[in-house]
Amino acid sequence: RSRILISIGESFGSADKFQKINQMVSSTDWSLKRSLDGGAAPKPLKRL
Amino acid sequence: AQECEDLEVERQRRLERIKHKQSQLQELIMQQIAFKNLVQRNRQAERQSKSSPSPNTVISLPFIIINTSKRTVIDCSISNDKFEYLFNFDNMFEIHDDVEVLKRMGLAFGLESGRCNPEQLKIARTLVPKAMQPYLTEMAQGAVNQP
Amino acid sequence: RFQELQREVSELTEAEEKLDELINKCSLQLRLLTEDTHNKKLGYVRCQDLRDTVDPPEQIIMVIRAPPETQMQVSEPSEGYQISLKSSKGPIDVFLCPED
Repeated sequence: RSRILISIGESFGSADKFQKINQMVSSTDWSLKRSLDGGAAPKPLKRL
Repeated sequence: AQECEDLEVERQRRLERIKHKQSQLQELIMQQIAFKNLVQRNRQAERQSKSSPSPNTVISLPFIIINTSKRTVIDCSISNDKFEYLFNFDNMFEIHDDVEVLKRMGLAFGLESGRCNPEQLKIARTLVPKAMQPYLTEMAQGAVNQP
Repeated sequence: RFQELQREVSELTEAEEKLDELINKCSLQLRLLTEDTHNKKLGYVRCQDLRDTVDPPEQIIMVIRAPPETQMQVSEPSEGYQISLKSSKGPIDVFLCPED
């Protein structure tokens, strides 16, 4: 399982420190993955 | 020959470091311009409306945003003291910081992508110290090193 | 060739030192700029600004305002994605950007 840890809360940090996270997330699109493997729909999570 | 070899390696290493530091400096210049433009824009808006916006309608820096499709189900757990949060997403999302938002708002005059027109470049030059101006011109012409 | 390389490396050393100086100067200016009281008050965006920066605009936009050094961890558990936030310097504010 991949995992990325960063520090937030300051403005104007290094350039686009979220690039790796966005790449990791977009590389495995869960809805696509779910439809591909025909997995059961996720357990009904309460909406935020 | 060996000494030449070592110097060649040293030269390559320095070139790499200089390239990285140039992109770091370009990023700092863009952030300075974006922040000054944001302050300028808000000051003008408040002057025109002769009032400050109510606190719950604005988002002060620093912040980050997470955007995701409307279909995404987000499960959120929060500790009582709000020091800890846990989110579970069942779909893709993107995370961006405030600097990225300011750039997307056009407040860095498109310098991040080398699309800064002469008019904007003239204004941008007034927003940074003289020593930084050569870097500005380079960025406006598209010589932006990706960090 | 050796002398040529020596000359080049010393020029690069000078260029790097100049860059270090500019980076330090620019970082200090940016910190003074963002910490200035007036600028702090005017350093904000509106929800509409955020909506204008996401494509497509009708997405869920979650805003997180956290104290410095808050740890964010993004992990890929068995199903979906998990984001955990852990602050040691104060409460974290999270809210959704209204759609209208």
